[in-house]
Amino acid sequence: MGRQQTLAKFFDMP
Amino acid sequence: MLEAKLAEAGTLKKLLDAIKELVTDANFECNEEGINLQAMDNSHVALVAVHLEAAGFKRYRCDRPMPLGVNLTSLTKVLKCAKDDDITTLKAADEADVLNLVYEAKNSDRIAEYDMKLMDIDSDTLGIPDTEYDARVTMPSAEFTRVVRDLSQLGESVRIEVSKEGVRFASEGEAANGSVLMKQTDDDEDTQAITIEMNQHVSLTFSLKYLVNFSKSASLCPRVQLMMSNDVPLLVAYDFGQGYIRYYLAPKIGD
Repeated sequence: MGRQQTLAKFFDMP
Repeated sequence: MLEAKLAEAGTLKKLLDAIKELVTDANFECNEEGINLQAMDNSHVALVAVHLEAAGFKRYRCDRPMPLGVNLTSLTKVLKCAKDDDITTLKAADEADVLNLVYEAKNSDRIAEYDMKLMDIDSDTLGIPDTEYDARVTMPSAEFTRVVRDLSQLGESVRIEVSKEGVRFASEGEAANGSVLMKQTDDDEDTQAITIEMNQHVSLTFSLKYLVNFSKSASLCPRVQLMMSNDVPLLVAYDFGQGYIRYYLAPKIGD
């Protein structure tokens, strides 16, 4: 059910 | 150097229980304000942030900022050697490669001392943007634990919907579907209250596996807050007197 996104899209990854 | 004396080992044990399945190694960043930890799980889907305030310790001293690289499995083992109500002191010298833990029994003369190896961990702190959330749900943490555990029996994901009606948790599985609606209660002061603050209707889907993991923090705090906006990570926040533990979870999209 649905595709899991990662936090990279939302947070400033170093 | 760091010297941090906690009234009870139990607090640290519960904290470790609440993060050790998400993260294996983490830096405990110590500074004069307290101890912080921020780490993502391997798949970069969830992030946990812990803060322990200096004022929450019986005694706290940290002369300059220092990261303590800790293997959480090892720390869990060393903490198992403490009784929950042991007074616990964490000590580390500057540039040290060991963390010293001392457990003092409350009602006897037993003093136990352990040294645990520290490790170098490359970790950069992520920038978490300040977010104005469209919905905030505050509820008893035990209720949240129960809902996510129940629904995790049925399916992998849960849709969380916040509306004027209340907050609805719904899961679809191969064999069964389920949904739990929790309505806002009238009395905000009640510890069992469910409070909903909402600017707009939100509906998001999350992996239950992670939420079940987060819900282990219920042992630290009787209340939990869920902060949500459409298409941004969920924030699950547990504020206990001495600090907080916050989890961020990226949503799932599409069907």
